[in-house]
Amino acid sequence: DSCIQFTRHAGDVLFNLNRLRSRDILTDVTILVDHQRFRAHKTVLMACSGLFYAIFTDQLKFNLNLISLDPDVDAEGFGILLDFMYTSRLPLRDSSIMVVMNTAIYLQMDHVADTCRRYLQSSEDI
Amino acid sequence: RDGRLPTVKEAGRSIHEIPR
Repeated sequence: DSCIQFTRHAGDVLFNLNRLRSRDILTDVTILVDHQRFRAHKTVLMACSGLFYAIFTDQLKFNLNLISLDPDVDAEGFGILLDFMYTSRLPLRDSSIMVVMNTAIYLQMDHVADTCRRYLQSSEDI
Repeated sequence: RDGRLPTVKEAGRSIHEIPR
């Protein structure tokens, strides 16, 4: 049906969610990754990651407010992906692309992992 | 015309900006 479509609304909402995160407003979970703590909103995490979707839809786990990830998960890679969730921007650096891809696989962020794979493939082609 | 208005795209900001 006809309407007024605000084309940047999704981005504006995401921007404000990131502001809420940076001010620790209504954040409801701490993610512990290799001794580093990351505060976040469960709803954003589960909207972006299959792993967090599975955790927070589990009747035994949805109420947890501290989640420790596998000790093999890289804190820098997690930080980059958490920033991506709140900004839609994924920095491309040769030094971090592998760790970002492996962390994306762990978090079941399949589209990001596929994109990293394609980026690595195209880098090899060059 | 069937009385419906056309869909309009609004490219400006849609909501307030939460301060830093």
